[in-house]
Amino acid sequence: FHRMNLMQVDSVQRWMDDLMVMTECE
Amino acid sequence: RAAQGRAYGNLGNTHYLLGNFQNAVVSHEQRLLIAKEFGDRSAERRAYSNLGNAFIFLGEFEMAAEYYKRTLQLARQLKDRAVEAQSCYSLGNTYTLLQDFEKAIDYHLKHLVIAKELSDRVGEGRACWSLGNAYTALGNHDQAVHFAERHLEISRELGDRN
Repeated sequence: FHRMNLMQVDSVQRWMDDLMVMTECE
Repeated sequence: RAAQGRAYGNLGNTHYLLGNFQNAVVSHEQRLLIAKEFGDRSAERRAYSNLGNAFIFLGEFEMAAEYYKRTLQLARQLKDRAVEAQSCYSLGNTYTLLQDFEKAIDYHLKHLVIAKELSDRVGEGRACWSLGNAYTALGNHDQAVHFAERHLEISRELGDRN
């Protein structure tokens, strides 16, 4: 995220935090 | 063969949760192959989602976007609005990572429409938050303020102090 202001990506960061533990189970 | 498909899916998810994203991709690609052999579109859809997620953490955002688009296409064919919303949200975030804010806005707006339709206030709040950020990145401050205000309103309603 080096080229972006942190404020512009806080919503993306939150999404990635959730994504880290999100799997589509069999 | 069907059990093999499920085993690959579970193995892919385990690698993913362990942070072994390259191995997760290999397993989910096998799962996808078997799902296609059986014409199992739900399993195919799940494999696309899991592959998209793994490519995000590999930093391969273009690949992630391709798999999320396939997820979206199948979600529409399967008439699964919740998965369709989730795919649009993933695509909006992926295009933000790619710094393509126009496309990011397009998908976040699609997500917003479905979140409203499903009365998903949390999803609606996330969509507004994302849209506020994307419009800020584009320098469209009027729209940014509009969505930030809606995000605030929904966060208050949900008691989300953060």
